[in-house]
Amino acid sequence: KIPDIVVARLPRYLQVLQHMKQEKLVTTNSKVLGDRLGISAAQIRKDLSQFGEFGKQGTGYSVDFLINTLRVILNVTDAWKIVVVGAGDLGHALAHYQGFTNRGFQVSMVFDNDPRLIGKQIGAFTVQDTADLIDKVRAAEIHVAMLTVPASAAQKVAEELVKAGVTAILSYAPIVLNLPHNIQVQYIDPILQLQHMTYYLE
Amino acid sequence: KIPDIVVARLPRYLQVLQHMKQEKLVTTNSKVLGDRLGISAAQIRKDLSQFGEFGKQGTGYSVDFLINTLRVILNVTDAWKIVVVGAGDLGHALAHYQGFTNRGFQVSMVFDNDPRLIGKQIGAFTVQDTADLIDKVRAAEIHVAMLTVPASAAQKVAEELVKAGVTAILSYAPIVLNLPHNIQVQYIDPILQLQHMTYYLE
Ligand SMILES: NC(=O)c1ccc[n+]([C@@H]2O[C@H](COP(=O)([O-])OP(=O)(O)OC[C@H]3O[C@@H](n4cnc5c(N)ncnc54)[C@H](O)[C@@H]3O)[C@@H](O)[C@H]2O)c1
Ligand SMILES: NC(=O)c1ccc[n+]([C@@H]2O[C@H](COP(=O)([O-])OP(=O)(O)OC[C@H]3O[C@@H](n4cnc5c(N)ncnc54)[C@H](O)[C@@H]3O)[C@@H](O)[C@H]2O)c1
Repeated sequence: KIPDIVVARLPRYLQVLQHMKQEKLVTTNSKVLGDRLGISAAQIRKDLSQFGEFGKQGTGYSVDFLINTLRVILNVTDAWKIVVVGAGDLGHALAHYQGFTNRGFQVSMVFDNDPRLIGKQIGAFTVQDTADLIDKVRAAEIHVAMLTVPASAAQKVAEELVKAGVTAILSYAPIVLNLPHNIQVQYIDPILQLQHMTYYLE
Repeated sequence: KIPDIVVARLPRYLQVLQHMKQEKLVTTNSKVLGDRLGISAAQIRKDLSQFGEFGKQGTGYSVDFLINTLRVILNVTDAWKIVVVGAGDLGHALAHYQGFTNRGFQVSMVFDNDPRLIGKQIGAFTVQDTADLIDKVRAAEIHVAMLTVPASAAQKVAEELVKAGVTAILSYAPIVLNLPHNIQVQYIDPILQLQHMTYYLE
């Protein structure tokens, strides 16, 4: 089993490799990857060796081969359907966001409980009523959700998503969700990254 | 000098400790902290030992003392002023976000180049014209920015922010910014966290 701390690094490896591909780079090596990621070359080699023998000493790695291998490892060779709950400012931004394409995800449904928003068209989506959330998300077999409701609603909505069969939640709301241990939760918290930067400011 | 990989962990330590304080916990130890963070107790002790002797073996750490120490280390004992550029859906969400308070940041100015938005009130802010960005951000001595403009505008706006004296940028736009090495850049990329979770899904 790969330690979670290694798994957490792999999406960044994939992201950097996809940038390199856009830059028409065909091969790379652990030093170049390490420089771009701010990780030591030794760490890169150690991480990648957990998944197989990818590069011979001195010849480096094939960018395409690493991308394909990481997409398989991270389970993103297809597009996971995402349900977005909360069609306010953040929900609107996510409904329009082009950054999901080609990286393994597509927003598939958007929900809100505000009658002024239900039935409204946002990008390619018609906002659904959260009264129908469990039935519709179950029927569509969606397992991944993005939670963009107010903090006061987040726990209750997360519990409904779990009843609907969702097992992975990315929450933007500034509260800690209390969910069964088999449900994965990640948080978007810009403060963590801001504080990482202020450490280095005067 | 503390390795950056350790610095990157400290905001999460502070966040977890602040949750514990909200839960009325007065002391903690490396095992409890480690469980909450998904990090080994040994790693926690090693990280904290870089900053001083905080806990005696067996007595654990004072939650308040660790919070105050981490706030000093991360340089967030005051509130850093933030400029938000791009007053669309994401910019609106950030202008209203209550999650900055008590964690060392406050949004101070919001800019856009769309005449329909300039002069508009969003929460506590009046949207300013990006034509005045460099002058106004300089005058207000703002060094931290959040970039919520379209990908096509992000590089140019980032360069203007640098001219305005900004040295730390948190960007939501899905492109890599090419800036001088002394400028810190972090990215909000939800895909990285989604891919971390899909690794564990069937
Ligand atoms: N992590 C970040 O970077 C970040 C930034 C800004 C805001 N936020 C947080 O993200 C969340 C959304 O922010 P926003 O600015 O889009 O807020 P918003 O008020 O614009 O939108 C919230 C939406 O959720 C809907 N809603 C409320 N209760 C609901 C329920 N029970 N079921 C379904 N929908 C419900 C509302 O009708 C509204 O449309 C908030 O918790 C906010 O604090 C996070
Ligand atoms: N990282 C994430 O989680 C995430 C999620 C959704 C969207 N995004 C990205 O964040 C960015 C903003 O998304 P959004 O949904 O708020 O978009 P939006 O179109 O609603 O808002 C963009 C705003 O930027 C303004 N703008 C354009 N050029 C500008 C310039 N040169 N100077 C100042 N303002 C300018 C526009 O007038 C508009 O108001 C986009 O790049 C989008 O792809 C990121």
